[in-house]
Amino acid sequence: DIPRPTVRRLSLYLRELERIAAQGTTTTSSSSMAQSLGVTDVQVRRDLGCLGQTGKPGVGYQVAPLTHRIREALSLNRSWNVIIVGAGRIGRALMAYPSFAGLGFKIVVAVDCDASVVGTTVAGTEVKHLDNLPSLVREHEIDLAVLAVPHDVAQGIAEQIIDAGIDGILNFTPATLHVPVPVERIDLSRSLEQLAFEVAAFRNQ
Amino acid sequence: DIPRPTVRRLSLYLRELERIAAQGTTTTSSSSMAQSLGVTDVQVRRDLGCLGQTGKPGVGYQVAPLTHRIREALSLNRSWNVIIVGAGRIGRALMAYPSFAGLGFKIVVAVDCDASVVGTTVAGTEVKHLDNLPSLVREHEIDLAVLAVPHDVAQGIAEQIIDAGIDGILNFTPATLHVPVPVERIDLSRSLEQLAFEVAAFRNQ
Ligand SMILES: NC(=O)c1ccc[n+]([C@@H]2O[C@H](COP(=O)([O-])OP(=O)(O)OC[C@H]3O[C@@H](n4cnc5c(N)ncnc54)[C@H](O)[C@@H]3O)[C@@H](O)[C@H]2O)c1
Ligand SMILES: NC(=O)c1ccc[n+]([C@@H]2O[C@H](COP(=O)([O-])OP(=O)(O)OC[C@H]3O[C@@H](n4cnc5c(N)ncnc54)[C@H](O)[C@@H]3O)[C@@H](O)[C@H]2O)c1
Repeated sequence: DIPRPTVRRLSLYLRELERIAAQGTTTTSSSSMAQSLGVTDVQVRRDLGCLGQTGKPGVGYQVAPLTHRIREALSLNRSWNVIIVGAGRIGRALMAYPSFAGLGFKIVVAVDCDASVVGTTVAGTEVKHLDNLPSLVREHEIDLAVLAVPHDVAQGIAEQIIDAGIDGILNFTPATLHVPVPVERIDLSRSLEQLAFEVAAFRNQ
Repeated sequence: DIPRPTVRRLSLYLRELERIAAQGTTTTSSSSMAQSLGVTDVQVRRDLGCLGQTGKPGVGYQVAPLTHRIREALSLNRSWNVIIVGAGRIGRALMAYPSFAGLGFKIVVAVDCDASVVGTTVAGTEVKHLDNLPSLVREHEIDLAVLAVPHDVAQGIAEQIIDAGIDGILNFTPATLHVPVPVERIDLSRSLEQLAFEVAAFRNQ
């Protein structure tokens, strides 16, 4: 089993490998990966070792096979069907964002309870009524839900999502969800804190 | 100078300290922090050591002074004035989100170039025209900008932001910005990758 902090770094390595592959690079080394990502060389070698990947001395790692291996380890070598629950500002911005499909996350449908939103379409994806959730999950074989409803209804809607058979939630709301499946919380304030730290250091130079 | 990965963890520790303080806890230990956050005990002690904080054997750390010290280290013991550039779906969702102000990030104004959006107000914050950017930055002493414009205009608008005197950008667009100030990129696909990994592991149990 791969430890969670390693999983977070594998995502970073994947981005970097995709970036250098797009520039035509076919081999890389743990030290060049480490330098671009702000981690240590030892950390990169240890993480890739978890996947049974060891670089060849003097040559390093082949970009394409390594990319494939990391995608496999992160279960990205398959596609994931996603539902947006709450087609408001955040929900509709995600429906219109094309980059997720490229990574194997297909937003197949959205649901909402507001009659003025139900029946509309964003970037080809339709908004249905929340009451259809169980049948939509079966029909589209939905794996994951993005929760983008107001804070005060979040827990109740999360329970409906689990009852409908969904196994994971990407939670945009500030509510802490108590559900028996994995939840990944989106917390933009940590990014603002990082930025504030970097700007303070930048100004002190 | 604090290394970047340590800064990322300090944000995590801050969240955890705020969470336990809200429950009335006044002392904590590196091992209990480590357990809640999925890092090692040694890592917590090393990170807090960077701030000159060492726990007392048998007692651990005092929650309030430690929180204050981390906020100081992350330059959060002051307030930061933020401008939203691009008052579309993402921009307006951030304008309506109250949690940032609690952490010292005050969204003071937004700008856009669409005449139908300029002059509107979201949660008390007004949308002005992009042409006013330089005078707004001076008037409100703006430190940071959130970039939420379409991909194809991102670099050009980022240059206007820097020219107006702003020292840091929170970038929602998929464009890689080439500017001489700190940029923090929002990449929601990494969160989806984490969730996919957790759900695959959850299903294999
Ligand atoms: N994590 C962050 O940093 C961050 C930033 C901005 C917003 N948010 C949060 O994201 C969530 C969405 O924000 P938004 O700006 O898109 O809000 P919004 O009000 O624009 O959208 C909410 C949508 O949920 C729908 N809804 C309400 N009750 C529902 C229910 N019972 N069942 C189904 N749908 C329901 C509404 O009809 C609306 O379409 C909020 O919880 C907000 O606090 C988080
Ligand atoms: N990081 C992620 O995971 C993620 C998710 C969703 C959206 N996005 C990105 O966030 C950005 C905003 O998305 P959105 O859904 O809010 O888009 P949107 O189209 O709803 O909003 C864009 C806003 O920018 C304004 N604008 C356009 N050109 C401008 C210019 N030259 N100067 C000033 N303002 C200008 C428009 O008038 C509009 O109000 C896009 O780049 C999108 O790709 C990223």
